Amino acid sequence: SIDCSGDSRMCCRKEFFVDFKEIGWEDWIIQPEGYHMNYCVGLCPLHMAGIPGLAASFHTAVLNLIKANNADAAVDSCCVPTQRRPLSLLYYDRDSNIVKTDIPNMIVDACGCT
Amino acid sequence: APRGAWCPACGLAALASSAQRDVLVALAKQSILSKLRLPDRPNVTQPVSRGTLLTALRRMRARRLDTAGSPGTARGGTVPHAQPGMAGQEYEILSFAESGSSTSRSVRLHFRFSWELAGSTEILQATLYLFWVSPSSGTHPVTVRLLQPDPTAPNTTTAIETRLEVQRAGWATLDVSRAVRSLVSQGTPRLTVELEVAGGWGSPLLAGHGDSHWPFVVTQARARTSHRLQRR
Repeated sequence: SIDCSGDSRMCCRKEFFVDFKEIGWEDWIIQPEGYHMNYCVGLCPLHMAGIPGLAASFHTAVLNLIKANNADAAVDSCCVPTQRRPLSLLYYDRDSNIVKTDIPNMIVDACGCT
Repeated sequence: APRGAWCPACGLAALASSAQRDVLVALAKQSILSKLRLPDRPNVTQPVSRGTLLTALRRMRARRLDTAGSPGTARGGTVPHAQPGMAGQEYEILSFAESGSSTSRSVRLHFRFSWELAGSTEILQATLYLFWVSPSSGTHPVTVRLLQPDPTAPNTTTAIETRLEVQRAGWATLDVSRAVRSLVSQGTPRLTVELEVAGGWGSPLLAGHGDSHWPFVVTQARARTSHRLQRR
C-alpha cells in the first residue's frame, strides 16, 4: 500500500486525523484522543486493477472476465480500503455509564485498486 | 466512472481543502455515532472522577487475567467465546452506583444500566464489585439482596439473596448476571442492591462520592448477530 505524497495521482492512502478535542467530543469520549480516519484516494487505471490485496476476490474475477470477453466494456476500477482495523473507544453513554468497545473496520491501514 | 476519471467514491478530491475537511469530519462523526447506535452525542452530566475510573478499569483487568488464568474456576463462570468470524461487536459497560437510603444496618445502592444496547445485545456476564471496609477481628456476615421492580406492584421484589462472610478489607466480586439478564428481558433499567450487616459493624462499604472505592457493576454484552443464510 502506498501513502499519498504530493505529486502522485495514483491510488494511495491519505492520512486524516479527527481530534476529539477540536470537535468538542473530549467530554464524552474518554479514550482515545482522536480518530485516525484515513481514506483512499487516487486513480486506478485498468492495469492496476486487482492489486494489491484483492487479487483473489470474487469481484476481481468478474472484472477479469469482463476484460477478457469484451475490451470495450472495460471499466476503471476504484481505489478502496484493502486493510482495516478496529477503533477502540472508551466513552460515556446517555445514562452516564462508561462503555468500552471496539468498532470493527474503522481505521484504514491500506488501499488498493479493486 | 468514465475511463481515466476519478471513481465516484473519490469525488472528495474535487472539493476545496477546507470543504473537504468539513465533509470528512462530518463523516467521521456520523460514522462513530451510527456504529455506537447513538442518535446524537451524549451529554455527560455526572462525569466519574479519574481515580474512580482508573480503579474500576484496573479491577476489571485484574479479574479478566484471573479468569483467563484459571478457566472454569472463577465464580460466575467464564465468558463464552464465539467462533472466529461469528462474534458480534462486544461491549464492556461500567455502571457506578448511586447511593440510596441507608440505615445503621443496611445500605442500598442503585445501578442504572445502558438500554441503548438492550434490545439487540445479549448479556454475557455481569459482575458487582464491592469494597469492604476493614472490620474488627473475626468474620462478619453480610446479606446481599438484589431487588428488582415488580411489574405488577409499586414495590420491589427480591430477585436474589446471598449471604457473604467478610473476613478482611478489600475488593469482592459477586456474579449478578442472572439478575441483569432478567432486567434486560423485562426492559427495566434499574437494579437495587441492598447490603445488610448483622449489627454493630456499621456500613460495610468504604464509599463516598468521588471515592476510588465506589461500588460498580461491569456488564459484558455482545451484539446479536443474524445467522440467516442468504442465497445469491
